[in-house]
Amino acid sequence: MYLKKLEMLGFKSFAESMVVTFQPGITAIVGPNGCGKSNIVDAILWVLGEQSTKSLRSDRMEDVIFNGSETRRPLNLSEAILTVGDVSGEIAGQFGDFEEIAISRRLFRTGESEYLINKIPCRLKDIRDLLIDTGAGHKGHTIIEQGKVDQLLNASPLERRELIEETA
Amino acid sequence: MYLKKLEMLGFKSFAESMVVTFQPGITAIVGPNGCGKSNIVDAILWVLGEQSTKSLRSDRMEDVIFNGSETRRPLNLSEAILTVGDVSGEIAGQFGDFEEIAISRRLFRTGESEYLINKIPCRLKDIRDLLIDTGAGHKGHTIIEQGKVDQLLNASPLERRELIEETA
Amino acid sequence: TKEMFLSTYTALREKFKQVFREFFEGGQADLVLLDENNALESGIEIVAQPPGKRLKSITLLSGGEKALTAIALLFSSFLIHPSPFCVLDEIDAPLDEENIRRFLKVLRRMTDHSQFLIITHNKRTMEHADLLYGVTMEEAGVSKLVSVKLESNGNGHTAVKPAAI
Amino acid sequence: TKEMFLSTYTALREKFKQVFREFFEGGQADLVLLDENNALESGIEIVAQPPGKRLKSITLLSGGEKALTAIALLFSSFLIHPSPFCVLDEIDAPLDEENIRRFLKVLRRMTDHSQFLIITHNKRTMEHADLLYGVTMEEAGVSKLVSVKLESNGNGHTAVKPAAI
Ligand SMILES: Nc1ncnc2c1ncn2[C@@H]1O[C@H](COP(=O)(O)OP(=O)(O)OP(=O)(O)O)[C@@H](O)[C@H]1O
Ligand SMILES: Nc1ncnc2c1ncn2[C@@H]1O[C@H](COP(=O)(O)OP(=O)(O)OP(=O)(O)O)[C@@H](O)[C@H]1O
Ligand SMILES: [Mg+2]
Ligand SMILES: [Mg+2]
Repeated sequence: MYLKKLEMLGFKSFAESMVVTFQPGITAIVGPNGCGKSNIVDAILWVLGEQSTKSLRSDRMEDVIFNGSETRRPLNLSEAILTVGDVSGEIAGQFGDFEEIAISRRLFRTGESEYLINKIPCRLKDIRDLLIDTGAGHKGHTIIEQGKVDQLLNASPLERRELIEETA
Repeated sequence: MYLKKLEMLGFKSFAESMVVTFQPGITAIVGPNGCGKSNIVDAILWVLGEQSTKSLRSDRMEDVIFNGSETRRPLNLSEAILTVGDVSGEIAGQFGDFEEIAISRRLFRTGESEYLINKIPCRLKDIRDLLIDTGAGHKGHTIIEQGKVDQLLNASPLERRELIEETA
Repeated sequence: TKEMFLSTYTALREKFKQVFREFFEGGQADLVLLDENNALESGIEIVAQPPGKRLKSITLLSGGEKALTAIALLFSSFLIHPSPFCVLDEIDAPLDEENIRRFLKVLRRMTDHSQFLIITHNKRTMEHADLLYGVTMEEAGVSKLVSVKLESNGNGHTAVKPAAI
Repeated sequence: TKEMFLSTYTALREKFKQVFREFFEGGQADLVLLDENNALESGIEIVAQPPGKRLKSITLLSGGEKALTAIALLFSSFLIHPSPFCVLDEIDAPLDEENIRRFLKVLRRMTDHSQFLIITHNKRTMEHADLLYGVTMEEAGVSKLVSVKLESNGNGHTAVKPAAI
């Protein structure tokens, strides 16, 4: 399977709808400090089911919703949609016949969450199971967040073992 | 006071005698990973009386002596000499009349240490007192080691307080 | 189970030794179980010896050597169980030019298996990308994505410019 | 003593607010005693708000914003009690070009008081040095110091070259 695109609206600093279209090979994201690059990484983690606010660099899950700037009011909804292609044959269960899969996650400021696969409402668990089937569930080495390398280096031998077990 | 030069022989990767001559303003040190730049910082910490092997990135104090390479045998002595100028009037006690001060520290693989100020043997305490008089003793913000900034950022509020007390 | 862990651990060790030697063009490295008799719970130590130097715990290496060794371990894990995509956020930050060149060489090989999204400030890494996006915050606090390209601006520096629309 | 700590702490807070605003060209930052009634033992929190963004604990900022905020605090401490010299080991590593420019501007002012030794991989920082040394390890495991200078090598990159003997 491969990533086709990531759409964000209201996720952290992405107050306006933005689409990252992926290609095979290496896609690089550049820009000044604080402009939102790591927020894109957070969006991918989040849409794939991340529940640890710490991993998302937030105090509470509500913090991932655009919380306003000097010129804009906070938004009430954060949405991210990750579209992956070429999944046929890799996925068990009800989504196994699709060629392309759009994974959506929404969080309302009221605290309500919605999860959808190809616009069909589902549970968070369904999204996480999907990723395990496609081999993208090995979170340990699939997404290396900023500072993760330092963490591995400064870890105690036991913490390091946990990190290694996660990856392999 | 200002730094005039730093001489190293047998300190960590400086197997041969090397001299860094300082000037007013900004001196920059560059080079590939692992070539010895941070070792120069360690040499300055060490000659000024650092006793924490952890701060010197070592397991034991003996580790600061050149411990051999593919082409060279280990050495038995590590020596660093820091020459500082324009100290007249800033220093109390017996060294107060000198214009220039050369601070030496030696460590023998036997475990013996020697400390000298202008070739006069002295105690480690004398070296440390010297630095306090000249205001270079505020170790907290005088020497910012590689990774110290991350340490300040990842510290707990109480650890951070200790770091701040050290600096100011 | 103990067998599962040991077989993955052994594969990881072997791959790590290879990738390390490729990154450092020599030298050696290994993973060490601190308590061999308690493989299922023991802590793990990383030891490394860049070419011409002494074998030591990873914490005693230079800033860049540590980072490159840790990346070797993460890439080894990836090569054993490749995921279809991989996201790397500024992992090239502590590396010098030569190490970035070697890192990019291994990265390019890994794109046979998978798609990579890499966040970077480094010009060499940008030059190696197949597709380049810039993120800006012209309006304070609001991120915007643009397509960008690299241009030499004549005074010894390469600059990132918005691509023509 | 409580008076001594509070007077230094207050001076540090004020200086930190200034230096932060200079580094970020706006915004605000502060130090916060977690337990105001126990000033002598309370932990200290750092809060910062880059221009156009929300005030938050330093841990929630971006990689580069965190580093620049921490450097602002260290420089503030230095400006209150300047030491005759100061050694900085690769503190510019996480900063982008614009932030390095601002960092170097403040660094240049601080050289009125003191001498600086800065270890760096960054070309802009090298360009600002009054004196430049290179460290090499031609013989594996053995460090050698050389004088170096910067040269544009024509393909959009600046290279570090040994200075003529
Ligand atoms: N919910 C939110 N609403 C608005 N802005 C947010 C929200 N969450 C985070 N931000 C802002 O996003 C910015 C962080 O962006 P990010 O971490 O992606 O930066 P970056 O581009 O990775 O920078 P660096 O190069 O320094 O790592 C911060 O300034 C933060 O204030
Ligand atoms: N006692 C010693 N004898 C010989 N070599 C040593 C000794 N102690 C440390 N070294 C070597 O010095 C090297 C570290 O150098 P240093 O930390 O100064 O690198 P650096 O130039 O700062 O690199 P980076 O850019 O990666 O931070 C290590 O490879 C280490 O093995
Ligand atoms: Mg970032
Ligand atoms: Mg270093």
